[in-house]
Amino acid sequence: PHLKTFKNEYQTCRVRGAWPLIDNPYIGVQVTNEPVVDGSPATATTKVTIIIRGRSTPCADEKTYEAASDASLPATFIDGTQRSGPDASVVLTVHEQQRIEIYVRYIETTLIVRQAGRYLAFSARMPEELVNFSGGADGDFSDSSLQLCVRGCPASERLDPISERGHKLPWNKAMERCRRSDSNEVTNNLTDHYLDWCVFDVMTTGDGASANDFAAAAHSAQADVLRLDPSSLKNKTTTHREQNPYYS
Amino acid sequence: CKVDKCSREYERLMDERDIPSPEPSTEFCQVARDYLSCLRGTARSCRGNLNYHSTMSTLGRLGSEFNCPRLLTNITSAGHVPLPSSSSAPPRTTNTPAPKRECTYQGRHRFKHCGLFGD
Repeated sequence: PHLKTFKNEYQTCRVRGAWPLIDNPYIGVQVTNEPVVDGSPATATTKVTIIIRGRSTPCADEKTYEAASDASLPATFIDGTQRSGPDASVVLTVHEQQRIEIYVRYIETTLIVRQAGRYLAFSARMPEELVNFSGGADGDFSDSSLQLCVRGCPASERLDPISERGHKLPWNKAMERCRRSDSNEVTNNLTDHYLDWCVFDVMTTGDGASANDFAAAAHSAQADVLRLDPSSLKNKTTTHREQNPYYS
Repeated sequence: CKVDKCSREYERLMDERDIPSPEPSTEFCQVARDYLSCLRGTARSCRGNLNYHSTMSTLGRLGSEFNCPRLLTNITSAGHVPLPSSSSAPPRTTNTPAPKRECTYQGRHRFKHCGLFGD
């Protein structure tokens, strides 16, 4: 999957299997990634698990949310509830059946899980001082080195987009598909890394149904960034293929 | 490997705060957290040092035994409880009572974003 870390690092990773994205005394988020095509190092997210760790606060009970790509997004936590804590400190809401949001008031944190085509996407916004206060359920007393959102992907898990992608579609066709905005896509124009990533995915998978899925996923991911971290977008668009890092 | 330097700093802080031995208190947990942080800073050069590994493991066990994460929950990385500030909680209807202050985030409203998607 493509990863934007809390430090605004942009990476494409293989990270096959289960990996923690966030792991601190307040919340834990874990994703499971599976290969998209047999024999390819590329993977996509098929499961997201979120734990709201209630034991660190009187503001909520512990809650777990689980989403899997082979079923529609659950509208509740696994215990069937949508709220927790006094004055609903934790609230889960469903939007257009393809997006759920969990708002945790006592840590001013928003978590979004999307179903994008056949795969899942995740977004989180949390206060800077809590991002830095990492260290898992045991606070600073456990190993936090694997949180992908905090540390990024380990170097050995990063994909080189030029040498490790397949090539089923030429760059110009992929660019055309990624610039085309379907009516059901949530943003008009892809820019920055989201345009690059879309071109990478569509070149890799070809112009079939999955290309539409990946283009839609890039639009959704950019929509979340526009809402949660708009200043990170520089409105860069690749106008000449020679400038595109994936063209060689 | 600078494990001894970290240990000396730990002993100095324990003396300074008048903590005779490890105990289940916020003060000790803060000292232990600083000790861990110092040790992590020297992790690369201490990879083969048995003293480093046994110290890390003892500190992890004490942190767990004394429930340090819970004691330190409300302490930010700056070492103080987050200060009150205006909230950006979602809008409420006019007849909904204001949420309890203790369950509304009181820290600084500077945010970070992380996202993961696609193939």
